Amino acid sequence: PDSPLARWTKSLHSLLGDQDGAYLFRTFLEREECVDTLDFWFACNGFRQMNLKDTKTLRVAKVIYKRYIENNCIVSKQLKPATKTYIRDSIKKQQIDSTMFDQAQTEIQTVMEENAYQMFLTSDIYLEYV
Amino acid sequence: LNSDEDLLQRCIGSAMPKRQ
Repeated sequence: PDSPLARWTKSLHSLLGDQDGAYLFRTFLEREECVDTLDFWFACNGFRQMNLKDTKTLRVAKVIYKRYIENNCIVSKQLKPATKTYIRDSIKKQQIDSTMFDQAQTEIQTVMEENAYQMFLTSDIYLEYV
Repeated sequence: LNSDEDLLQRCIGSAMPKRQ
């Protein structure tokens, strides 16, 4: 009853918590040319686990900002302007906080839940796997 | 080697689910 496949359809969160599910969803997003949204989502989780005393953490925050937020990529397009400004200012002031990407991650997650996740569950790649 | 891309990939990789 609680097979991986049953979990995948339960929620996006359960899909992304399962290794095979996450990789299959990533393959789907690569095909749809919006894999950046998923990589950003995982980067936010990875960032949250980093040690704030480590000098690498500020660098990683800057890299995430440059890669996904500053430019006009799909992640940036799906974020609210205020959210992007908040992150930009935090980095400028070097005020790094574990939760600084939380709002952005939530916004991206909501879009994924409403669009890509629903499309994935009816996609060939998913049905073939099933 | 600690390029920006390496750092980012390591950050993403650290959050990917491990095999259950």
